[in-house]
Amino acid sequence: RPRILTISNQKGGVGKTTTAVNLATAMAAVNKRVLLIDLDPQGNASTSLGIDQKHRAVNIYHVLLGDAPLSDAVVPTGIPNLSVVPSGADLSGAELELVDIEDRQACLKKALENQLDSWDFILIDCPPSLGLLTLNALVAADAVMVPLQAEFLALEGISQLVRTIERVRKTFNPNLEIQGIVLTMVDRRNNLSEQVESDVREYFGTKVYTTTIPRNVRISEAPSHGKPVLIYDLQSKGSKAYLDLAGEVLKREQGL
Amino acid sequence: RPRILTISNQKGGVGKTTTAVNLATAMAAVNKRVLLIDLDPQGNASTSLGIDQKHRAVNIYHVLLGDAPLSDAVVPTGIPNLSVVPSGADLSGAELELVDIEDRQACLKKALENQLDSWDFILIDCPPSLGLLTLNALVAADAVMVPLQAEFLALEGISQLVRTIERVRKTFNPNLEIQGIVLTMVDRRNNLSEQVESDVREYFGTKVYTTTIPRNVRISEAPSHGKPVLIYDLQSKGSKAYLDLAGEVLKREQGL
Ligand SMILES: Nc1ncnc2c1ncn2[C@@H]1O[C@H](COP(=O)(O)OP(=O)(O)OP(=O)(O)O)[C@@H](O)[C@H]1O
Ligand SMILES: Nc1ncnc2c1ncn2[C@@H]1O[C@H](COP(=O)(O)OP(=O)(O)OP(=O)(O)O)[C@@H](O)[C@H]1O
Ligand SMILES: [Mg+2]
Ligand SMILES: [Mg+2]
Repeated sequence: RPRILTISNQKGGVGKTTTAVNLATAMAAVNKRVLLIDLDPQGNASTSLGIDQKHRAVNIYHVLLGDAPLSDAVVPTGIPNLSVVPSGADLSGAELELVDIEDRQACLKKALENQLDSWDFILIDCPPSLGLLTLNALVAADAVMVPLQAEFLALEGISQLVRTIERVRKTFNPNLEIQGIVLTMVDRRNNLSEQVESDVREYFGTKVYTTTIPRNVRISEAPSHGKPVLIYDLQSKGSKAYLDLAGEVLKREQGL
Repeated sequence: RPRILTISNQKGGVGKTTTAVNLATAMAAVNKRVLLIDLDPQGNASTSLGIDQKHRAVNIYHVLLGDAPLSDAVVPTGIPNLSVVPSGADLSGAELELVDIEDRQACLKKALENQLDSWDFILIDCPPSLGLLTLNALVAADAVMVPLQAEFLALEGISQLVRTIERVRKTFNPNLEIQGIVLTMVDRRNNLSEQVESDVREYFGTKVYTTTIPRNVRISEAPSHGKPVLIYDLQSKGSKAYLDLAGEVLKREQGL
């Protein structure tokens, strides 16, 4: 059975999609078979991997509501070992549609059961909220990776996220754990960024990865080319950081 | 009757809260009586204005669900002409609670009716989604201000936002218009940022404010002091930009 990692944080713009796409690519580069699920109605992960609209006709919305099996929605990315289940426009209405379904928090978990044999890792990119889509990801997942922007306002929301993960562990998913916290958009020249990093390491200890992701313009250029930064510019600081992160994540996974 | 401006964009981390807080402060500085409503469960606008938890006991959640009149939730900020209705922890459950209420999209509009005589402008800070909280803000508002980060992924979501505003105008709020689009975190040294700015101006024309907000570290430091950047560092490029933006917004408002 593959490991399911959800990339979650209700704070917006902290690097969830960037981490999901580039970590998935880095893991695929070291021969892990990876499926990336784009559970955000914005569809940024699908765009970042160059999936155009005509390949999103069957997508995670249909899988979530039980209208299509997972295999019908899986799309190749052209990157070896990496496939994706794209997002779709319908997904923005999904949270309201899920409300009246029994076990509404477990729709994704059910849709994925016994469908995952051909992968080693499943990564789920979440929207910036703690609504029913993110709840479905937390119930289906084995572990959570939390991207945390090295900014003051991003720090404020962490305790709400940790409380939500605790609640899901108690009521719906006893195995759920925080795999780690990754500091993103770190700028060594900026005092605030250094301050946030030291606060986070003090508070969360070894849960925080040693690897941090630097602010790097090549990372923000890559999605406009429909490519992960590892493919767009392998020599960049951003690519190196995500390869290091993949190494660290896989080491933690082996230690399980 | 005051003008109600909602600051909305479902893309996360684009500067909604930063714009709501600093624009409100700049308008208050030129003697407009301003009320800022924090409709985001994260409560970042409340924090950015130094409202501590004990002053959030009665908040926008209670007003939205009709449990308290607006006047019970209004809190002074210490800044002349500026008051705030803070967010509260309960707000994260509000979207699910609103679903079964009749006219669920109009709860905020009803709560604000006939309660606004002491203000000139009401600004509403929205969460990063197009769910029921943002929908309530769009139904209650006269106009929308859209902060747009000068990044490729932020550009992708704009058409979804414009379609949603169109839909709200047709079904719930015929007066709703886009007051303007403000480019945030603009970095003149970065090609991508320049490229996004020229694309946006070409596509949206005069809807885009002439004023742009530069990336400025003083802006991101200010919330940790519980102050808007205009109070934290009036001489900074960030403060100057928000004062310019307030001037432009007020000019457009007078032209109405
Ligand atoms: N390390 C980095 N260096 C530079 N830019 C970055 C970095 N990480 C992310 N970005 C850019 O910052 C913006 C926000 O990142 P991203 O979209 O991945 O965050 P998110 O948490 O997925 O946002 P949302 O909450 O909207 O889903 C994007 O434009 C992205 O390209
Ligand atoms: N012009 C700027 N220069 C530097 N930093 C900025 C600027 N504008 C905003 N920031 C910082 O960027 C981060 C995101 O901004 P902000 O929280 O205002 O966005 P948001 O759209 O309200 O996010 P969310 O989608 O989570 O509500 C914050 O840490 C903020 O301090
Ligand atoms: Mg994202
Ligand atoms: Mg905000």
